[in-house]
Amino acid sequence: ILELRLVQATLFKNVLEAISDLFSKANFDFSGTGLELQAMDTSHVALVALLLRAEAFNHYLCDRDLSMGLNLADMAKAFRCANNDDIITIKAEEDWSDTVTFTFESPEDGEISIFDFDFVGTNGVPLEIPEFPESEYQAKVRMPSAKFMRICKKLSSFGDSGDRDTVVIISVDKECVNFFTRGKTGTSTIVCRQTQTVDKPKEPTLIEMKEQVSLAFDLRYMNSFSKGSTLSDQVTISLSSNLPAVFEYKIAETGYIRYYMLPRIEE
Amino acid sequence: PCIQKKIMEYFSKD
Repeated sequence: ILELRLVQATLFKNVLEAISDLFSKANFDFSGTGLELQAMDTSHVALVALLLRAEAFNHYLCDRDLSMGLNLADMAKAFRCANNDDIITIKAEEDWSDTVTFTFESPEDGEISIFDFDFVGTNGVPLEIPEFPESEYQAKVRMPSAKFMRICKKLSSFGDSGDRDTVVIISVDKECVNFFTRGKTGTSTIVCRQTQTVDKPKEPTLIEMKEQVSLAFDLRYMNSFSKGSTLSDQVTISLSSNLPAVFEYKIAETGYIRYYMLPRIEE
Repeated sequence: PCIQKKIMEYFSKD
């Protein structure tokens, strides 16, 4: 049996906000340690991996590992009806009914909404994600997630975001990280300097650079990755010219959401 | 033109 409870729907609403834009369905793995979610976009270019440890839940009972594919668009619709302070209960039996039940209860007026989701096939996930060694990454940038989202929005409004092939070039040297894109009639470059600790900003931009790196990524995917800001104030971008880039948002002390994508390479 | 490789080339089936 699987029975979980969150006394605030906010966390799950934010999770769906962070993934339902780019991913249409996901594999949910419930085990004794918590929830591991994985999804890949239809073109198999991006992968998202989410971990929510059991401690993230106010009540967590999972006496047997249970894996299920769920449609994220349907879930996002259900969660849009939920208020942030609704109590969510997630239940699944092993009665081979291949459904999971989400219950939202409003603490004010006790109104209850019940949604049953049928399991669906998941296109190719879960995959085994190796922990790539730190040494493989030429640069890592940690910055406020709101700042990253703002940059992606600016570049999308300037770049020809209608054009499926608009790329953003992320370049890192020891002082700053640059975001560059080419529009129809010009180019746009946004330079973020590494903040000195003396500035004591509430959210620093920090750069760890082994060697300079400059990589091109699809701007549409960058935009979708920046939605992880619903779950964390900071994003860490790990860049390597021969490994998938990782955009990681730590979720308090209970988990993380990581988006993976390969840089575009010259033919 | 630059090409976009699939993520599955780096992550194997569970």
